[in-house]
Amino acid sequence: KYKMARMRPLPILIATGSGYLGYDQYGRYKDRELQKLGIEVPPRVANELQVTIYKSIPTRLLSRAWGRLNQVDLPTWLRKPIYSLYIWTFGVNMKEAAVEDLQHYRNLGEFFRRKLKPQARPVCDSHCVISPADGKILHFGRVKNCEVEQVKGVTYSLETFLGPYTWTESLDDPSSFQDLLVTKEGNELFHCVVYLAPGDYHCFHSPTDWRVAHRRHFPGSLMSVNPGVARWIKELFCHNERVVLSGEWTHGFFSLTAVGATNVGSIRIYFDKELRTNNPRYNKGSYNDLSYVSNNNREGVTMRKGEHLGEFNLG
Amino acid sequence: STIVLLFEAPRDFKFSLTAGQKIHFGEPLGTM
Repeated sequence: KYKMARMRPLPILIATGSGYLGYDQYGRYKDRELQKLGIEVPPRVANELQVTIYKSIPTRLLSRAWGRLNQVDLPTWLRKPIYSLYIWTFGVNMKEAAVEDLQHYRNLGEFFRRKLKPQARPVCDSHCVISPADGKILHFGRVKNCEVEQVKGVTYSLETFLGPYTWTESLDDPSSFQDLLVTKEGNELFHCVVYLAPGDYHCFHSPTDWRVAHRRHFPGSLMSVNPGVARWIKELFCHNERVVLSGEWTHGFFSLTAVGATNVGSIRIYFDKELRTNNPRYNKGSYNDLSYVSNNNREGVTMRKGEHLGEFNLG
Repeated sequence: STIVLLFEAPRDFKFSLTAGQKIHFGEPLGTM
């Protein structure tokens, strides 16, 4: 007993940690070998314990601290080196920025919110739906059985992601949540996930001509949403802070959801002055609704394709 | 950060995308 008490916890931790890592790496090696043989291997998603441990990291606190830090105005002489390091690290293309002079940006938060030259992103006229932002296409396709794929093979529940269907009256008695959303005969439900990397332009625009009728804000975690984590944490987008805008376009139901992440904890919607994201206090699993349809505005907020819609902010 | 679009469209809607590709704001996502 005495010997056990004398043992230092550190070597035990190192031993168990490296044992676990070795086991995990061996499993990944086996998956790679199987893939080389052309055998489709389902992605290794995190188990309950790993998700709980990951969610216990105070990402909201870190995010707000990161945001505070990036609101501190930099001395003029420090701006160029700091922003040049950020540009080099994340591959930012300053030629497209509306203001190329780095001294113009007082702090990294302002630099992160930089706008682009209008001619830098021509809006495609010949297609009815466009990309709302710069980024990487993580996944896209038809929604099946109320499950949406965040990346290939890793799904999340449509109803958990959007929340209960209360933003408009439903006349008929649908067989599933997905059928609730599809309002026209012969239509299907489609989805597209765009991941914005740290160096990307972080404003987003209206992807089509539509009327935004409702906003639902889900406070939540701010786990990283980079593709590697999206492959590892199932239901990742249902854990994270997000703002769901829903309404109608020419073919029926349309929604755009902005999902926050650790370094980009705040979401702004330009026409929604009441929206406050990344607040210190929130009740787990809660959400708050706002309808843009009122007695004197039966239409909601009309958005034209390509119109400025909102932005992600640091912290 | 991430943006998720969820919308209904006629069955013959086709995405003109490849998973993993870079895309810019304003570029088309698909066609009817």
